[in-house]
Amino acid sequence: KPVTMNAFELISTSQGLNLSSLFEK
Amino acid sequence: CCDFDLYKESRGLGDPEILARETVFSVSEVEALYELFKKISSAVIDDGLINKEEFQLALFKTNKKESLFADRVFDLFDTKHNGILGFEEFARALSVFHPNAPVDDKIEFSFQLYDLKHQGFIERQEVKQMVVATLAESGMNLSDDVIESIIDKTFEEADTKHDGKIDKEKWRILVLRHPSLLKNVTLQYLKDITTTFPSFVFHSQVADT
Repeated sequence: KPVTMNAFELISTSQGLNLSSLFEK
Repeated sequence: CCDFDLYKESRGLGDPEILARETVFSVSEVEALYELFKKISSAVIDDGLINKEEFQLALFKTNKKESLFADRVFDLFDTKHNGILGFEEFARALSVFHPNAPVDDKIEFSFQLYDLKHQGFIERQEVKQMVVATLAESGMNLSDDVIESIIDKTFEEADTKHDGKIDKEKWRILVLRHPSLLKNVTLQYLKDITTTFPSFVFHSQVADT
């Protein structure tokens, strides 16, 4: 299977970068 | 000789009108954001400031999780570099995440986020460190060969000058070509902050307009 993902796309999936959880009650 | 006030964090809401002028938030939105701030900042020590533990707790609902990126985000929010966030720092940083914030601000913030060593460019070793951290934090497992080929491909595309570095200009070209890379510096929630935290009206310092 060819690798198509950009490293930064992968990095941006990190939970630590998902600030939307700040708004969860 | 020293300006101690520079490092002293001011507590409380401050002047919402000044913050509204200098950020993308309206006065009401600043006040609603302060409700969120109060909630996060009182989670461990109710001192009107957010420390790293409280930030982690708000992000992960646990303070036991180690995260390279939660640390990076906190450090970028912490513009006074004193290990705690006052409301002003919190509001100014989140302003960049507003859907209406200038895209240039988002590009700048994301570049700083990934420029781990503050060198003014992102190098291969940093990208690898971030990929490995992301995989570890999410429990994914990829072989070193696969990781290396992901990074090869990324540099092939991003490093147009072939000097092994992604500087700010190359970063800008890359994210404009892949707008999804800026997705995590935009929080749709910020558009609805006044409806998410309606209790701000009980503490509002300004009259309705």
